Amino acid sequence: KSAFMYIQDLKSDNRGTPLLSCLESLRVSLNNNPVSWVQNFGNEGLALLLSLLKRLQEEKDEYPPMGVKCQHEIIRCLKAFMNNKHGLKSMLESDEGIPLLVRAINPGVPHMMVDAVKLLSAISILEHPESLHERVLEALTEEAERRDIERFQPLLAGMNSHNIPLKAGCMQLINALISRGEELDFRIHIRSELLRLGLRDMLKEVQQIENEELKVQLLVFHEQAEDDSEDL
Amino acid sequence: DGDETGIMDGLLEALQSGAAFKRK
Repeated sequence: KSAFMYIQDLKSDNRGTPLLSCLESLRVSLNNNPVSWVQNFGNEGLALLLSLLKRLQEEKDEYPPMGVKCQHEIIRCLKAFMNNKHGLKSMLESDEGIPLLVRAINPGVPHMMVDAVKLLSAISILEHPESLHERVLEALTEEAERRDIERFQPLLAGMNSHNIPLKAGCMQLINALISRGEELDFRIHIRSELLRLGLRDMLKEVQQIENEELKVQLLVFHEQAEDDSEDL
Repeated sequence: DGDETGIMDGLLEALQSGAAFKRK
C-alpha cells in the first residue's frame, strides 16, 4: 500500500475498528518501508495524524476504548515516523507535535503514557540548535495551565501508579529534562519543584522495587543531584 | 546523510541504559 493511499484513508474520516486497522497497518508500513516511503507520507501525513490525535483527545466521551486505542496507535506511528532524520525534522518543525505528545501523558492510560513520556524524553535529549528540553517543559507547563494543575503532577501520578514501566518512563523524562539544563540553578529548581510536590516520598518507596530499568533511572537521578550539590 | 534511520531507537536505548545521561 502506498503512502498516498494511507493519506487518502486518513482523510476519509473513518472511526472505530476501520480507523484502528488503518493506523496499525500504517505503523507497520512506517517501520518497514525505506525512508523514501516515509518521506512520501511526509508533512501531509504527519499533519493528518496530528489532527486526528487532537480530535480524539478532545472527544468528550468517557475514555471510549476504541478512541484510546487509536490515540495510542497514533503515538506508535509517530515514533515510527520520527525514526529517521526527515520524519524527526518534520515533527520538530510542527508546532503541535510536542504539545499533543504532552497531552497523551495520561496516567489513566498507562501503556500510552509510557510511550509518550519516552518519546518526549528522546526529544528532550536530542542534539539540536534549539533547546528541545525547554520546548518540552514549556508544553508541560502550558498543558498544566490549561488544566489548572501543577506542571509535574501527571508525571508524579505516573510515578505513583502500580505500573513499573510507567514509573521508569516518568523517571526517564524527569532525568532527561534535568540533565539537559545547562544552568545549575535550573537543574536545582526543577529537582526541588519535583521533590516538593511529593517525589521525595515516592523515591523512598520506588527504591525498594527490583527492576533494572527503574534502578538505572534512580541512580542517574541521585548521581546528578549529588554532582549538582557538590557544584553548589 | 538524510536517510539515517533508527534515530529514535538509538535515543530510547541510550535513555534506558543511562548512557544518554553521562556527563561530557
